[in-house]
Formats: sequence, C-alpha cells, structure tokens
Amino acid sequence: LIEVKDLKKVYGVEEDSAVYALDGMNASVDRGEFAAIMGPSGSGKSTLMNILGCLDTPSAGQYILDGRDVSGLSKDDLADVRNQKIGFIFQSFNLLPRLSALDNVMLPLLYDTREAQPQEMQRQRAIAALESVGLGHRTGHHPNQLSGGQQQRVAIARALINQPPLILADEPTGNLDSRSSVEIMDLLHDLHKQGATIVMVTHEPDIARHAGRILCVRDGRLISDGRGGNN
Amino acid sequence: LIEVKDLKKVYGVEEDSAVYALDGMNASVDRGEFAAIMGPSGSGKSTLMNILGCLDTPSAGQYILDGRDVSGLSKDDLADVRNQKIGFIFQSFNLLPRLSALDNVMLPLLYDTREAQPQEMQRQRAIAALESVGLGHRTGHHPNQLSGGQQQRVAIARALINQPPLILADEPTGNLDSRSSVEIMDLLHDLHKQGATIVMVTHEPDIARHAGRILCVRDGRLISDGRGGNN
Ligand SMILES: Nc1ncnc2c1ncn2[C@@H]1O[C@H](COP(=O)(O)OP(=O)(O)OP(=O)(O)O)[C@@H](O)[C@H]1O
Ligand SMILES: Nc1ncnc2c1ncn2[C@@H]1O[C@H](COP(=O)(O)OP(=O)(O)OP(=O)(O)O)[C@@H](O)[C@H]1O
Ligand SMILES: [Mg+2]
Ligand SMILES: [Mg+2]
Repeated sequence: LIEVKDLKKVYGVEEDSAVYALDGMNASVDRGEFAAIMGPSGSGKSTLMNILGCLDTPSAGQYILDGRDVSGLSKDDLADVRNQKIGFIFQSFNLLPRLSALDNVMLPLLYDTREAQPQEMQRQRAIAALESVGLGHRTGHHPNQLSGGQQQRVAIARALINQPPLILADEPTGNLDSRSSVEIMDLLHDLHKQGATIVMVTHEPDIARHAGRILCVRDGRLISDGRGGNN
Repeated sequence: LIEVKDLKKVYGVEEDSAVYALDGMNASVDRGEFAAIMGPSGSGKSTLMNILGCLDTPSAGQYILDGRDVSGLSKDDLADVRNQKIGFIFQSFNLLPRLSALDNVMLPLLYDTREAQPQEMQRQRAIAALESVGLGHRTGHHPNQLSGGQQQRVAIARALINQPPLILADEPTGNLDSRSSVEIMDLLHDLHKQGATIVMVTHEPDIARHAGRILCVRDGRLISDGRGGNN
C-alpha cells in the first residue's frame, strides 16, 4: 500500500545549517499490516508521517501510495485521498478550538465529496465515534474545556470516523493513562482485524508490541526493521 | 510547602450539567518532597496543577502555599510567585509561537522583578538551559520548526531556568523517547537533591517510581497516597 524510496526532507534554518529531518528513507508497508515506528525525539518520525498523510511533500525521493506516485496527484485528488483514504491522529491533536468535540469529529463527514449523508445521520455517527473513545458525556465541550487525554481521544475519534483504509497514528497514547491506552489499542486492533492498514508512531515499547512489525528511525534514517511479536 | 483543604473546582457546561473537576481534595506536600500524581484521563490532575501553580482559583476550599492563603494574594503578588517561586511544565507546552526556543526560555528572566541581569548574561543562561535538555543545536528554531518532544523539552528548560523552589511538571515525558525521558528525570533528580520540591503528574508507572510518594486521583478526589520507592 505504501512505498517510500530514498525519501529526504531538508529544512534550512539558522544561518543555512540544513536540517535533514529525513535523510534517505526506504520502506514499504503492505495492505493490512500493523507497523510501529520508534526512535529518539527529533529523529524524523512525525516528518515521515506528514509525508505519508499527504500533508507535506518530500525534498527528494518518492512516495507511492496504492500504486500511484503521490507527487503526480492534483490538489483536489490529494484532498480526497486525505479525506477518504487516510485517518490521521496528530501528535498535537490539531482540534479546531471554536468547535465542540462533536463538531470536530463530524468534520471529515462534512468534507466527504462522496454521497453526503443527512445531517442527523452524520451527527449520530459522530456521537457513536465519541462513545467508542469514552467521551459520550463530553460531546458539547470545546477543546479548552477538555483534559489533555480527552483532547487526544477526540482527535482519535475524528481520524477514525470515516473508517479509513489507512490509519496514521502519531503517539496516539502519549497523554493517556494505562486503561484509556488499552481501550484505544483495542479499538485499533478491531479496525486492523476489519482490514485497515495501521502505521503508528510510539515511544512506548509496550504499545509498539501491539504491532506486527517495528521500524526504528534515527537521524532521519531507518536503522532497523523487524517482524515479530503479534501478527 | 503546599496544603490544599477540601479543594473543589466546578464547571457548568452542557445544559447546566455541572462538572466537578475537583470534588473535595485534601493533601499536603512538604518542602523538599518529590511527589507523583497519577490517575485516569479527565480525573482532575491538570486542574489541580493549575491551582497549585496559581494559574487558576478553586470554586471552594483553600490553597495554602508557604504558609500563606493564596486567595489573599494580590495580582502582583501572584505574578511574582509564579515567576520566582514556581516552575510550571505544561501538558501542552504553551510555548509562544512567534519566539525562538531561546527567547521562549528567556521569558522568565525578562519578567523577573528582582534585580535584572544584563541581557547577555540572560542569553547565556538560556543557552545553558537548552543545552541541559539536549537542545543547544536548536536555539534559533521556532516551536513549529521543532518536533513534539523538542517542544516539550523547551517547555522544561523554560520552567527550570529560574531554579524555582517548587517545580510543577504535568506529564513532562509524555512526548519523549526513553533516553530523553531518562535525561529529563536525571535533571529533575539533580534539582531535587539541591532542595527543590517537585510535584509531577504522569501516567507512566516507571516515571512515577522516581518519586518518593504517589498520590492517586479519580473523579476529582484523592483515592490513595503512598510513600515508598525512592526517597
Ligand atoms: N473549562 C472547562 N469546562 C468544563 N469542563 C472542564 C473544563 N476544563 C476541564 N474540564 C473537565 O474537568 C475534568 C478534569 O480535567 P483535567 O484536565 O484536570 O484532567 P486530567 O486528569 O489532567 O486528565 P488527562 O490525564 O487527560 O490530562 C475533565 O473531565 C474535563 O472534561
Ligand atoms: N519547519 C522546520 N524547520 C526546521 N527544522 C525542522 C522543522 N520541522 C522539523 N524540524 C526538525 O526536523 C527534525 C525531525 O522532526 P520530527 O518532528 O519529525 O521528529 P520526531 O521524530 O517526530 O520527534 P518527537 O519524537 O520529538 O515527536 C527535528 O530535529 C526538528 O527540529
Ligand atoms: Mg513527533
Ligand atoms: Mg491533564
């Protein structure tokens, strides 16, 4: 489903000292796989995820998604891919502050250019999505009226509401206690069993063990790629 | 150093369904202690920390800091307490987006109403603070040019630069890999050995074990308070 070839991402900051956030990465992920990405802070994990999520473009190299070179896609195609094919759980949530939890979760449904469902049906789906992350009692709260872990769970519900075939999760349990983490991992496992492909960044080994494969990143490069554990 | 008596915090949202973020909390922390707070997502930990940090006021109950009832302090007194006595590491970092990492870390020095040091000396202290969290090579970057864990470390450097006697850390390692987490915990231990009082919220048991005491919170109340482990 995913193939990256010699992927590079360079930033030029501080008197032209170039920062290679990605420094030649090669990897592929099969449809239906559950892969974890680990690595030190600043090693390029979120940068890679942003490119996989079609939110950013590489400085060099290729990203082939579902057989198509993403650099060849139009802006509209990319928007549809992001809305329909990919569910992105951001490391810093990226909720809209002026919308309630419910409206934040409904956004992917509103932007879906495929046949639109009636508003009431969308609303029910959003309520169900929030209930699945334990937030049925917080639908009307705005992000600044929610705890850190609650905001993270709203971001998770929003990413999963369209049942996307590819889930990109960047530190999905970073702000969650162990019981909420278990609930979220169970949710991801259910989706995986139903056929979703999952790529998950985590710095917690116990969470990474849920995946069938762990890719280790360092200084913008892949340094190990192992299958084992659950699969 | 810290005493909270029957502390309550109520929010009224969603058709007047009152949310008791804190529902009658009693606790005290001695000078020089290192205490961890654990509990489920949404149980009131950050709400408590905001009150301890003089950033929020309770709906009922008392907060006595260093022998003084905080509700009796003037706005200026509170600003001085926050600047000189307390170092706050926020769960969501709260960095100023238009300032570089260096300028973000320097802010507490600029706001210090005690004798001001020369600009160059403040700058050197800020550089040293960033080096102590492994970010000496990122001083000029702005928050949106930093990884999640790097932003967290800038927030840590900023909280600690004034060497405050009370450190309030809300999930300080939530976005850090294990090696960076170890470095941050070592830093906190050094400050603790030098006499700082530390109250740290974490959902990771391995991190909580660094403290001499673990307080467990649930639904806005203290449900257990145990000493053991390191002390
Ligand atoms: N401004 C607000 N209005 C209404 N409810 C609020 C507000 N702020 C917080 N809450 C509620 O208060 C409760 C406690 O929030 P708090 O942020 O203290 O939790 P927490 O223990 O820090 O959680 P986490 O581990 O997820 O960070 C939550 O249920 C939250 O929804
Ligand atoms: N816009 C930018 N300009 C300059 N450098 C950047 C920019 N964005 C990211 N970087 C740098 O790229 C590197 C990789 O960042 P990235 O966010 O991918 O790290 P990460 O592996 O996700 O880290 P973490 O585990 O801390 O979240 C970092 O060293 C960061 O400072
Ligand atoms: Mg990241
Ligand atoms: Mg919190």
